[in-house]
Amino acid sequence: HFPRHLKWQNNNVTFRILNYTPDLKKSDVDRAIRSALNVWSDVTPLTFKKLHKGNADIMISFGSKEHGDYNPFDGPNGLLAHAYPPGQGIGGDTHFDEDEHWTKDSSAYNLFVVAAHELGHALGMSHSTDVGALMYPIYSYTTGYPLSEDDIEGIQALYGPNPNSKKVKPRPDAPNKCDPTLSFDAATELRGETIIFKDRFYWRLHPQMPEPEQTLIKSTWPSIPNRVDAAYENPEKDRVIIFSGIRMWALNGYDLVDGYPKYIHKLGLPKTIRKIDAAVYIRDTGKTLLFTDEDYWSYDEATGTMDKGYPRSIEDDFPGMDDEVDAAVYHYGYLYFFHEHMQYEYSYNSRKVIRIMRTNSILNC
Amino acid sequence: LPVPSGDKDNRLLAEKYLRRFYGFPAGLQGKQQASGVFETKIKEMQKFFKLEVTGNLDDNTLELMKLARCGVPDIGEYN
Repeated sequence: HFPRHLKWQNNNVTFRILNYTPDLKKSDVDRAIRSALNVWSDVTPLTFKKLHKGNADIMISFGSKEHGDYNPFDGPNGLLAHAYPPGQGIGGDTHFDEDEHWTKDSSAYNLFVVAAHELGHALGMSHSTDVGALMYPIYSYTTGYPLSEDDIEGIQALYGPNPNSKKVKPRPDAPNKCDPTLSFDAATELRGETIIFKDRFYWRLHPQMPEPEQTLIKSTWPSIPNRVDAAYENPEKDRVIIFSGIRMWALNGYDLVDGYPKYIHKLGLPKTIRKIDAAVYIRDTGKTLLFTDEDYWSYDEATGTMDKGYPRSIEDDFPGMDDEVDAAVYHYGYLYFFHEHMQYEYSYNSRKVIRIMRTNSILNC
Repeated sequence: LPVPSGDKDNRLLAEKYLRRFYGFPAGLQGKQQASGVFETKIKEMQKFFKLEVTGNLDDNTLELMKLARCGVPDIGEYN
């Protein structure tokens, strides 16, 4: 919240759109602003009435550089928009930088996403430190329901819940890396870094970065689903393969490779396999192991075929691993299996688990 | 040694960012005081974005400063 928890004293708030960006049809701008207001009215008693003349609580306009409030914009990119906390005069007013390109999709800055964030300010919300919250200050294109639990908690602390509340499915807050019960969805190397996927986010570990960096998957790869099941790197081909459901994507560095997604069955998996739990490339053998439930498969990267005689039992071939695997990485002859909140260091040579640690010890917790 | 121009640009970008979003005081102050305040504000920004809190203008911090974002300050005085 802003200092003194600034808010509108009256739940019936008025708004007016003073001018329009030429980037979108007038009706598209109207719809984006209305949808953005509905995001907040769905979870509070607030109602928004549109005025076509005179002074409204929230005056909405598009302007570039110095646009009348001595708080100039900066041309393309950088600052996208700003808004003022509830109050008289300029209070609640919301300004969009006309030097940006405004769109209805992810091809440039999505007006709905930015408007929903700015109108949060106009209603009394300040910035959130939760990277998955709508009120996080950095732009990222997201689809689906925009509010996180953090956002809803914040706005309802000011105005209370919507008495006729619609069932909304808020986004869970960003996972806390030092939560002792933390489990991983997937893990892979990527050109010397380690990428760990959890929920809608991924952590990026770099040898020179003691602090893992948490980012929304979609802010880096908008076309990849919000949830990753497994991932592995084949350093010889400089490719990272990401699995989600029955589809897979390939990355070259951080760039998506054309021609994906493809079906995982192209690897030679039977149609009955609908999800891969974990995947890891074993540099010494040139094989990629794919774990599904209690079994695993061996894919020969050189021939592009699945080895014969699979699936085999994880428990039989990896003594000490008698449960499913969430994620796996391979370092210098050691396989690290992650399952729920524990990780198992498995020695390939001595064919046994030689150490057990907490899953998030890899995140310096 | 004279500061290489790239570093100087980054420093100016950082000062402008901190002035806009973290209340870094405008105008020149004593050299020592300026660097102390600069480091303090960098730490505030790193803490907010859950970066490693070093007080230094490292690559990650600079990279984040260049991302598209909202113009409302993150903390401090709301103008």
